[in-house]
Amino acid sequence: VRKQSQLTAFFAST
Amino acid sequence: MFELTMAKGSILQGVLEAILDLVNVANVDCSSKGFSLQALDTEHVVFLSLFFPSEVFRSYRCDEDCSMGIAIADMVDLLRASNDGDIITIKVTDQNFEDITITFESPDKTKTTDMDLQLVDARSHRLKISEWHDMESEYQAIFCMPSAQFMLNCKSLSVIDDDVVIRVNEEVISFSTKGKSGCVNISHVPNKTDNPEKASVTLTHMRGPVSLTLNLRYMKSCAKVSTLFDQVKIGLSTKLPLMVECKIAEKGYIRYFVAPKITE
Repeated sequence: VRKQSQLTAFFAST
Repeated sequence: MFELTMAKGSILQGVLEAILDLVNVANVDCSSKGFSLQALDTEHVVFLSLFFPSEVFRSYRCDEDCSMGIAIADMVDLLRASNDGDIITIKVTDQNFEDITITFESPDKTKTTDMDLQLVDARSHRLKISEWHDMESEYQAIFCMPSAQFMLNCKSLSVIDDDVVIRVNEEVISFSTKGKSGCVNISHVPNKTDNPEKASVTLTHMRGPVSLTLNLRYMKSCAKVSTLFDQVKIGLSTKLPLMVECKIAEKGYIRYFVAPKITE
């Protein structure tokens, strides 16, 4: 199953 | 004090119009070097970072760095009320840091319209991302293509399915999708040069084959902005979001970072 990832998996939030 | 002026229909206005389908609120940072904006879509899939250097504006002045949250949709609505030929001024004074003033001046200078737009809190729309020159080397493949071609690819594929698989290797750059009604595969044989020609697809960096799956809804939004420019640059990495970039003048840029779809 393909799932949409989120940017928080790549970048930290401030 | 911060003040910039631009003609109606200038590139900043066009870009703000084009990002509206993803972004409502944005962080704007102004310095003596130029105007930068960061925004995150509500689903946290796309991060937009743009920088317009001061020289792209008709006039630009920023005495002290400032940072503000702007309701972009409201701002675009106000800008749409300007008339052809108007000169648009966006201004923040030091005394009042609660709103920005937008002014339209008619070409014959006989009519002026002043509007105040309240600033908003947009701090939750920030992400900590590295400087681009540190990130660029992390991308396994970077290619450039005419932005009209990029838009056409996204449109053709979205007839079949919601997702696109972008694959890059030394020989071919392909955009493909598979749906209930069939499949589409668009392949480009890239040029390999550091100096891409405007009309061709060029592989500028290659550190190994890579492929990513992305939702076409977001890709179409990136393509919409890119059509304001001749060329679009696309970076793929298995460790970073897809990057879509358009250059503005010498030092300016619009960059989209799009989180891919992952197999679970």
